[in-house]
Amino acid sequence: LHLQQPLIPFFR
Amino acid sequence: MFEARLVHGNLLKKVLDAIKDLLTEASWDCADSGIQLQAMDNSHVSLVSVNLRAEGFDKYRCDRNLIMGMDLTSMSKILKCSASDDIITMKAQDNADTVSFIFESPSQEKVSDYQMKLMNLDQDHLGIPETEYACVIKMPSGEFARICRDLSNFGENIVIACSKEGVKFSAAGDIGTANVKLAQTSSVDKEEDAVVIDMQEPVTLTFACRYLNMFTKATPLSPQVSLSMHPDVPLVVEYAIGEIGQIQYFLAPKIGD
Repeated sequence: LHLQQPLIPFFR
Repeated sequence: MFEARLVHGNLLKKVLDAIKDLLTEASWDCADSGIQLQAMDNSHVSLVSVNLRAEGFDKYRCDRNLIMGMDLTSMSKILKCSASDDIITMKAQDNADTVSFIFESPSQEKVSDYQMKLMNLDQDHLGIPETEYACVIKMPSGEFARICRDLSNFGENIVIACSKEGVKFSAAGDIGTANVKLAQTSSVDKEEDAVVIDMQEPVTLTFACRYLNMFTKATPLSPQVSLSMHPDVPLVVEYAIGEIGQIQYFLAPKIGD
C-alpha cells in the first residue's frame, strides 16, 4: 500500500 | 499601472496549458521584479510555482504590487483567441477589478482586446525551504513525458531510482512490470538530447503517475526537464519558460510498500 504524503508539512 | 508585453506570446499560452489541468484558479503576484504564481492543485497534493522575470518581457511596468486572482479556465479560453505568433500584452490599472489581454499580429494589422474579471482569492503562500538535493537529473523533456505515459499503463505509481550509473523508472501492476533505464549520455550532438546526472547519494522514491503526467503538460515549454530528488522530501520537476523564467512542480513521495 502506497500512501500519498501531503505537501504542506514540508513547506511550513 | 501594470503592463507586461511579450513578443513571444506563445510562451504564455504554453504556461497556461501547463497549469490549467492542475489549477482552476490562482493569483498572479505582480511586482517590480516580475510575475509569480504559486498554488496547490485542487486536491492539495502538488504545488505549482511559476516565475516570469521582468527582464524577460519586451516591456514591463509595475508601479504598485498587484495580486490578480484569475479563473484559469477563463484565462486559457482568452489566450486561445490569440494566434501562435501574436504579441501578448497584459494590462491592469491599480486597484482594478479587471485585466486586459491585448493580442497584436506581428504585422500589427490585427489587434484584439479582451477583458477578464479578476477574483478575490485566499492567498495560501507556502514557504519552500532551500534544499540541497541528493540527485538532480537533467533529461530531454519529451523522453520524460514518454516514460511517464508508457509506465502509467502498468500501475498508478512510478518508482524513480537514481544512481551514478543512471536513472531507472519502474512501474508494476496487474498486467506485469515495466522498467526504463537511462544512462548518463557521454556525448550528444545537441545539448537538449543530453541526460546528465548530478548525484551526491543514490535515491529511490515512489511518485503518483497521475501527477507526473499532469506536470508533463509543460513539455512544449522546454526541450529539457530537471528532476531534483532527495530522500523523504518532495520531488521538484522544473521546466524553463524560454529565457524568461521557469515553472516548478513539487510532489511529495508516496510512503509504505
